[in-house]
Amino acid sequence: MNIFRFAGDMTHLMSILILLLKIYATKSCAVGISLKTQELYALVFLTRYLDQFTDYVSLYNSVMKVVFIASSLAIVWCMRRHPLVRKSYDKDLDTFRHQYVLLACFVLALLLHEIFTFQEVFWAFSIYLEAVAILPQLVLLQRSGNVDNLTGQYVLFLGAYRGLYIINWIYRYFTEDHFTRWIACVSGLVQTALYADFFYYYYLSWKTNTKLKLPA
Amino acid sequence: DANVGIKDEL
Repeated sequence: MNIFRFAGDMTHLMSILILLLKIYATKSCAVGISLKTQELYALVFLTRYLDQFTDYVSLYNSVMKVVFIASSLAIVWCMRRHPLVRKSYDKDLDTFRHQYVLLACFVLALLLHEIFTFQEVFWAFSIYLEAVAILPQLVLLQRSGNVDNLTGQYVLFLGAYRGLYIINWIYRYFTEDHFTRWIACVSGLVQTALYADFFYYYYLSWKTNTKLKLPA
Repeated sequence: DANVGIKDEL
């Protein structure tokens, strides 16, 4: 465990807590949140942590896996079932066809994986899926034009988590022998690139002190 | 190598 990875996990946790805060603090409204992105993230955690019961790495690892699975399922449940939240969720705006993304990631996982076992293929699937899971959310933000600051911070923390993980991989590459996680590294780079344009507009809005607007 | 099996990252 190195400080970059720990910081990455903490910013990841923060992004999820910000989302839970937004849903409850704004009187359980889900405006500007993409349910599809939340469902994709829940699937990422469920398919990635299949080894939760077979491989024990550390208490921290096991606890964080439970926290990520529970919190992402709680957000999905809340946006689907909570009487008030589901009413404020704008499904006409959240129309990204995520089933194609699911299929593409699964086919890619069948082709590109480390070992052809059930667990490894689903692990690779979860890595690819995480890289593109933010797309429905970014599309929704572009559609709705303005970005409220909690949602903006949510995406910012998610991007920071991936950025820190890339530093963690660079650090591990130089400090550990035979550290090869090409699948996670390449996919993580793609994912962080997806955030780059959002970061750019976020930085512009912060610099010019104007409301964050994404070009439609 | 050992690294492949165990996924020690979240």
